[in-house]
Formats: sequence, structure tokens, C-alpha cells
Amino acid sequence: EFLIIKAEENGVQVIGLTRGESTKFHHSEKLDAGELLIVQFTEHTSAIKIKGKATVQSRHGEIESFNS
Amino acid sequence: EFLIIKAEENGVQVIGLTRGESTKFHHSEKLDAGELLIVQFTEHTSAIKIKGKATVQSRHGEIESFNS
Amino acid sequence: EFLIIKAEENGVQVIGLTRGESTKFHHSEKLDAGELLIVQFTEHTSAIKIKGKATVQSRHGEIESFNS
Amino acid sequence: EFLIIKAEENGVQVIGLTRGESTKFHHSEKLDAGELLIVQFTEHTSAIKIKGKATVQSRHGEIESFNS
Amino acid sequence: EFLIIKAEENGVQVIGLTRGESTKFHHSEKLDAGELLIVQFTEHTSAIKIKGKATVQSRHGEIESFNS
Amino acid sequence: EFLIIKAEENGVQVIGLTRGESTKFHHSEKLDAGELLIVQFTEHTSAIKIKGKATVQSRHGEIESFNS
Amino acid sequence: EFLIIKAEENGVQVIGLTRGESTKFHHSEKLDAGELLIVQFTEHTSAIKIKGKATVQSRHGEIESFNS
Amino acid sequence: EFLIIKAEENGVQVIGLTRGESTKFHHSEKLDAGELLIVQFTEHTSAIKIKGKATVQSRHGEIESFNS
Amino acid sequence: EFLIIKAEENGVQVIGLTRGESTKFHHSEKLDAGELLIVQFTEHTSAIKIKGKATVQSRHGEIESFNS
Amino acid sequence: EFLIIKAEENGVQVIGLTRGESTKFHHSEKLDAGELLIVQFTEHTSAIKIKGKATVQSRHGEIESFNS
Amino acid sequence: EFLIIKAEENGVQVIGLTRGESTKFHHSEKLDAGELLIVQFTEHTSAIKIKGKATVQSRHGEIESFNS
Ligand SMILES: N[C@@H](Cc1c[nH]c2ccccc12)C(=O)O
Ligand SMILES: N[C@@H](Cc1c[nH]c2ccccc12)C(=O)O
Ligand SMILES: N[C@@H](Cc1c[nH]c2ccccc12)C(=O)O
Ligand SMILES: N[C@@H](Cc1c[nH]c2ccccc12)C(=O)O
Ligand SMILES: N[C@@H](Cc1c[nH]c2ccccc12)C(=O)O
Ligand SMILES: N[C@@H](Cc1c[nH]c2ccccc12)C(=O)O
Ligand SMILES: N[C@@H](Cc1c[nH]c2ccccc12)C(=O)O
Ligand SMILES: N[C@@H](Cc1c[nH]c2ccccc12)C(=O)O
Ligand SMILES: N[C@@H](Cc1c[nH]c2ccccc12)C(=O)O
Ligand SMILES: N[C@@H](Cc1c[nH]c2ccccc12)C(=O)O
Ligand SMILES: N[C@@H](Cc1c[nH]c2ccccc12)C(=O)O
Repeated sequence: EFLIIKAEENGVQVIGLTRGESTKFHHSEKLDAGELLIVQFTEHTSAIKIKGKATVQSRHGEIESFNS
Repeated sequence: EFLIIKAEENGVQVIGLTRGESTKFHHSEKLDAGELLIVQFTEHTSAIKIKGKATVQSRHGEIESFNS
Repeated sequence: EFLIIKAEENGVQVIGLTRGESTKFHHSEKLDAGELLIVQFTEHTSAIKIKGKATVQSRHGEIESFNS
Repeated sequence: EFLIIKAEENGVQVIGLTRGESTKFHHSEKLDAGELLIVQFTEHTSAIKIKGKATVQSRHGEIESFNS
Repeated sequence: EFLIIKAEENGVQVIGLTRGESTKFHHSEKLDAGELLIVQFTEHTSAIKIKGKATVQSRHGEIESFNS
Repeated sequence: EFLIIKAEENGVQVIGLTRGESTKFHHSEKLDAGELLIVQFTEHTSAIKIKGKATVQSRHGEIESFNS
Repeated sequence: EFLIIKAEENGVQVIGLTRGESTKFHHSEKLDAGELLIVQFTEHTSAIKIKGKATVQSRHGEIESFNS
Repeated sequence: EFLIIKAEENGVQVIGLTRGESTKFHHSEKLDAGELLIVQFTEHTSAIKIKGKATVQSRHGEIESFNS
Repeated sequence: EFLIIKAEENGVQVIGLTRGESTKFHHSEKLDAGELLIVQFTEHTSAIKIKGKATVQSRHGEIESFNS
Repeated sequence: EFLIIKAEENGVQVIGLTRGESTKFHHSEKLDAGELLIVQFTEHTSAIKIKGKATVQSRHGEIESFNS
Repeated sequence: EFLIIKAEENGVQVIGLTRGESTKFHHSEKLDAGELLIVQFTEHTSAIKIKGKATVQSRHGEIESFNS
């Protein structure tokens, strides 16, 4: 299973949260406006957090995060 | 199987409930307005509770929680 | 396989019934109006009962419980 | 494989019949009007009987039982 | 694989025929008008006979038996 | 894989032919008008013959046999 | 994988050809007009020949043989 | 995976080519006009050649060979 | 996975390229106009080259090669 | 699972990020305008970053990166 | 998983990139205008680069490379 994240502004963060008993941040990938990051769920990543203005495509359709 | 949760207000909580004989809260991720959290069902999480105003996309469509 | 339950009033109960030879209540999660609970069928849960006014989304569509 | 049963009146019975060489009732769950019961076929349940007025959703669509 | 049988009159019979080299009746479940019986094909049941007026839903659509 | 056979007249025969090197009749189930017989392909049955006027539903659609 | 063959005339032949290095006829089932024969591909049958006027339903649609 | 070949003229050939390092003809089945041959890909057949005027149905649709 | 190749002129070549570390031609099947060749990807063939004017049907649709 | 990346300008980078506990760049493939790169998720690649103006086709549809 | 590449001009290159820790070119197949090359992802190929003017069909639709 994978997601496509398109940064609509600079400084978008795509954060991987650990799989397992505890839930911690293991990586944060920073994106500049216009860049794409395509990520899978993996043995180490069972949750993903997105901060900043971005478009996300997944099996369930498209959705947009925004910067509050 | 995964869900996409978009916080429509600050303070949205996405709570993981334990898989197994007992059902307890093992993690609560707090979201600010506009942030996305994409979560799987896992070896440790067989139920998920959402508090606060949010939009949820899943295989079964879209649905919105609200703050009573 | 999972269900999404949205409480349309306070006091909605989502009850897990045990898998196996006997059928007993092993957990009841109470929901306030507007909260979502997303639950899987699991090794311990092969039946789920819903009391109170709620909307349920599943693979088979949407359906609403009510409070008699 | 699961079914969603919505009781349209009080006293609806959802009865599990045993899997295996013999076919017996192993559990009967009573529902009040408006309650939902979502049940799987399992290692112990290979047939399900529904008495009373109810709506049933399954992979094959929707159907209604009635009280004769 | 499962079937949903809705009895449209009293006395409908849903008969399980044995899987294996020989084909015999191993169980007959009688239904009153309006009752539903939802049955799987199983290790012991590879054929099912329906007598009396009933509606049957399956993966292949809907069909009605009648009483001659 | 299963078929639904609806007898449109009395005396319809649903015949199971043996799986394996040889092809013989191992069972013939007689149906009265209006009765349904729902049969699977099995370890012992890899071909099925239908004599008499009947409606057959399968994954490939619906078809009718007739009595010449 | 299975086929439904409906004989549109008397004397239709449904011939099973052997699976394996050699390709020989192992069985020929004769059909009278109106009869149905529903056959699977099997451990012993990897090709099927149809002679005479018949209708064939399969996963790929419907097609008709004729008698030249 | 299987193909349905309908001979539109006499003398149509359906040729099986060997699976493995070498590619040779292992069988040629001759068809008279109107006959059907339904063939699978198998442990011994990984390519199939069709000569003469025929209609072929497969998962990818329908196509016609012709006699040049 | 298989392809259907229909030669639209004489001299069409369907070439199998070897699976593995090296990529070489292991077989070239010549087709006369109107002939069909239906080929699978196999343990020995992981790429296929088509020279000459032909129509190709696959899971991804239809496409035509031409002779430059 | 694979993606198709079409460079819409020179200098597009398709970067593979490592699978596992740590997330590092293991390869960056540079594309000239008009070139296509079709990449899978693999044992070594669980995330892919795209910089520069490109079109990406995936299971979830099409999306375009841009150069900010 | 496979791709169909149709060369729209002479000199189109279809390049296989190695699967594994390192990413190198292991094969480049040159195509003349009108030729088709149908390639799979394999144990040795996890990325494919296309240079020159070509049409590519895949599960995700159709796309065209061009020569800059
Ligand atoms: N560590 C958790 C992360 C997680 C996945 N899904 C969740 C839902 C809610 C909260 C946490 C999670 C787990 O693997 O289960
Ligand atoms: N611990 C429970 C959590 C749960 C899953 N689905 C449920 C439905 C109802 C109540 C609890 C649950 C289990 O794994 O089974
Ligand atoms: N303990 C039962 C629970 C159950 C599942 N499906 C049912 C249908 C009817 C009654 C009970 C049930 C079982 O695992 O089989
Ligand atoms: N004990 C039976 C129950 C059953 C399943 N499907 C049926 C159909 C008809 C009659 C009985 C049944 C079995 O497991 O096979
Ligand atoms: N005992 C038979 C029952 C059966 C299944 N499908 C049939 C079709 C025709 C006649 C009998 C059957 C078997 O398991 O194979
Ligand atoms: N005994 C045969 C029965 C059969 C199946 N499919 C057929 C097609 C044609 C003729 C016979 C058959 C077998 O198992 O293979
Ligand atoms: N004995 C052959 C029969 C066959 C299957 N498909 C074919 C296609 C062409 C010619 C023969 C065949 C085999 O199992 O492979
Ligand atoms: N012997 C070859 C036959 C073949 C299959 N697909 C092909 C494509 C092209 C040429 C030959 C073939 C093999 O099994 O691989
Ligand atoms: N020998 C190569 C053949 C191949 C498959 N797909 C390719 C794509 C490009 C170049 C070569 C190939 C392999 O099995 O991997
Ligand atoms: N050697 C790499 C090739 C690769 C596949 N997908 C990629 C995406 C980006 C960069 C390189 C790649 C691997 O097998 O993983
Ligand atoms: N090394 C990480 C890479 C990754 C995959 N998906 C992610 C989502 C967010 C951040 C990092 C990742 C992993 O395999 O899990």
C-alpha cells in the first residue's frame, strides 16, 4: 500500500511513525513546493503524519492537508 | 487496511485500541487543524477511536466526526 | 474486515462478542455524539452489537441503528 | 464473510447453527428494535437463522425477514 | 460461499446434502414464512435442496422456488 | 464454484459425473417443479449433466435446458 | 474454470482431451437437444472439443458451434 | 487461462508449442467448420498457433484469424 | 500473462528473449498473414519482440506494430 | 507496485529511499526531457522522491510535480 | 507486471536497470520504428528506462516518451 504526497508549499513534512507496541517518529522527510514523495507502509512504518499544505493520493481517493 | 484522518480543527485525537483479549488505549496522536494522519490496522491495533472534528476516508467511503 | 461506527447521540455502545464455542460480551466501548469508532473482526471478536443511534459503514453499504 | 442484521421490532432472534456433521443451535442473540448485530461465519457457525422483523445486509444485497 | 433463503410460506425446507462419494440428506431445516436461513457450503455440505416457496439470494443473483 | 438449478417441470435430473481418469454417473438428484438444487463442483464431481426443463444460474449468467 | 454446453440438436459431442505430453480423447459425452453439460478443466482434461450445434457459455462470453 | 477457438472453415489447425528452453510443435488439432476447441495453457503448452479461418475468444476479447 | 499476436502481413516475427542475467533471443516464430500466435511469459521468456505488421491484444488493450 | 515517471524538463531526479529502520537516498536517476523511467517498490526501495517537472502515473491516477 | 513499448522512431532504447542494492544498466534493447517490445519486471529488472519517441501501454494507461 502506498501514498503519493505532493508538496503545495515549501516545508511540507512527511513523518513516518513506528510500527509496534510504541508509536514514535522515526523519519521526517522535508519537501519543497512541487516535489513528490511516494511512500509505502512497511515493516517499520504503520502510520504517517503530514504537516503543511499538500495533496495526497491514495487508494481511497485524493485529499488535501493545509497549514493552520 | 488503512484510514486517512484529516483534522478539521485543533486537538483532534486518533486513539489506537489494543488487539487481543483486552481492549485498552495504547496511543493517542493529537492533530492540529489541517494535518493528516494515515494509519493502518496492525498487530497491536484492531480498533481506532476518533475524537474531535475530522474527515475520515476509508475503503468504505468518507465520513465526518464532529465535536459534541 | 472492519466497520466504521459514528455515534449520532451520546451513550452509543459498541459491544464485542467472543469468537468460539461460547458467545459472550468481552468489551463495550461507549461513544459520545460525533465520535467515530473503527473496529475490525479479530481473533477474539466474531460478532459486534450496536446499541443507540449510530451510523455504520461497511463493505455492504451504510445502515443506521436507532434507539427504541 | 459477515452479515449486518438490524432489528425492526423487539424480540428479533439471530441464531447460530453449528458447523460440522450435526446442525444444532449454539447461540441465540436477542435484539431490541433498532439494534444492530454484525456477525461472521466462523469455525463454529456455518448457518444463521433469523426470526422476527429485520433487515439484513450482505455481500448479496439487502433482504427483509418478517414476522408471520 | 453462502446463500440467503427467505421462506415465503410456512414449511419451507432447506436440505443439506453430503459432500463426498455418496450424496445423502444430512439435515433439513424447516422455516416458517418470513424467516431467513443463511447457509454456507461446508466440509459436510456440497449441495443444498430447497422445497417450498422461497426467495434465494446468492452471488449469481436472486431466484425463487415455488410449491408445485 | 456452484450452480443453481431450478426445475421448471417435474422429473428434472441433475447428474454428477466423476472426477478423474474415468467419467461415470455417481449420483442423480430428481427435482419436482419449482424445487431448487444448488450444487458445487467437488473432489468427486467435475462435470454435471441436466436433463429436463430447468433454469440454471451460474457465474456465466443464466441458461435454460429443455425437454426434447 | 468451467463451461456450460447446451445442445441445440441431438447428437452433440463434448470431448475431453488429455492433459500432459500427449493429447488424446479420453471421454465423449453425447447430449440430446436441450440437455446441458457443465464441465470443468481438470487434472485429466486440459482441452475440450465440441461437435454439433451447441451454445457454450464461459468466462469469455457466449459462442455457438454449428454442424457443417 | 484458456482460449475458445471456433473454426469458420474446414482444416483449421490449433497447434500447441512446447513450454521450456526449446519451442517445438507437440500437437496439432484439426477442426471442421463450426467445431469448437477450448484449450488451456498448461505445463506442456506455453504458446498456441492458429492457422486457417477461425474466431478466438479470450480474456482479452475476440479476434479472427484468416487464411491468406 | 499472455499476448495474442495476429500477423497482418507475411513474415511477422515473434521473438522470445531470455529471462535472467543476460538477454538473448531464444526463439523466433514466423507468421504468415492472418495467423495467430498466442504466447505466455514463462520461466524462459521475460521479454518478447515483434517485428513486422501485426495486431497485439493484451491485458492493457490493443496495439499495432508496423513495418518501417 | 510500479510508477511511470515522464520527465517534462531536463534534470528531473527520481530518488530511491532505503527500506528499513533508516531512510537514506540509495540512488538518483537523472532524466532528460521526454524520457520515461518506470520503477517498482522493491526490497531496497520503500519510498521514492521526485524533483523537477514530471508527470507520474500510478495505480492512484496521474499527478504532476513542478519545479519551484 | 509488464509494459508494451512501441517505437515511434528508429533508435528507441529500452534499458533494464538492475534490482538490488545497486542500480546499473544491465541491458539495452534497440528498436526500429514500428517494432514492439513487451517486457516484464523480473528478478533482475526492477526499473526500466525508455529513451526516444515511443508509446508505452501499462496497467496505468498509455503514455508517450519523446526525443528532446
Ligand atoms: N505503533 C502503532 C502505530 C499505529 C498504527 N495504527 C494506529 C492507529 C492509532 C494509533 C496508533 C497506530 C501500531 O503499529 O499499531
Ligand atoms: N481487543 C479487541 C478490540 C476490538 C476489535 N474489534 C472490536 C469490536 C468491538 C469491541 C472491541 C473490539 C479485539 O482485538 O478483538
Ligand atoms: N461465538 C460465536 C459468535 C458468532 C459468530 N457468528 C454468529 C452468528 C450467530 C450467533 C453467534 C455468532 C462464533 O464465533 O461462532
Ligand atoms: N452443520 C452443517 C450446517 C449447514 C451448513 N450449510 C447447510 C445447508 C443445509 C443444511 C445444513 C447446513 C454444516 O456445517 O455443513
Ligand atoms: N456428494 C456429492 C454431492 C454433489 C456435489 N455436486 C453435485 C452435482 C451433482 C450431483 C451430486 C453433487 C459431491 O460432493 O460431489
Ligand atoms: N472425469 C473427467 C470429467 C470431465 C471433466 N471435464 C470434462 C470435459 C470433457 C469430458 C469429460 C470431462 C475429468 O475429471 O476430467
Ligand atoms: N496435452 C495438451 C493438451 C493441450 C492443452 N492446450 C493445448 C493447446 C494446443 C494443443 C494441445 C493442447 C496439454 O496438456 O498441454
Ligand atoms: N518454449 C517457450 C515458448 C514461448 C512462450 N512464450 C514465447 C514468446 C516468444 C517465443 C517463444 C515463446 C517458453 O516456454 O518460453
Ligand atoms: N533478461 C532480462 C530481460 C528483460 C526483462 N525485462 C526487461 C526490461 C528491460 C531490458 C531487459 C529486460 C530479465 O529477465 O530481466
Ligand atoms: N536497484 C533498485 C532499482 C530501483 C527500483 N525502484 C527504484 C526507485 C528509485 C531509484 C531506484 C530504484 C532497487 O531494486 O530497488
Ligand atoms: N525506511 C522507511 C522509509 C519509509 C517508507 N514509508 C515511509 C513513510 C514516512 C517516512 C519514511 C518512510 C521504511 O522502510 O519504513
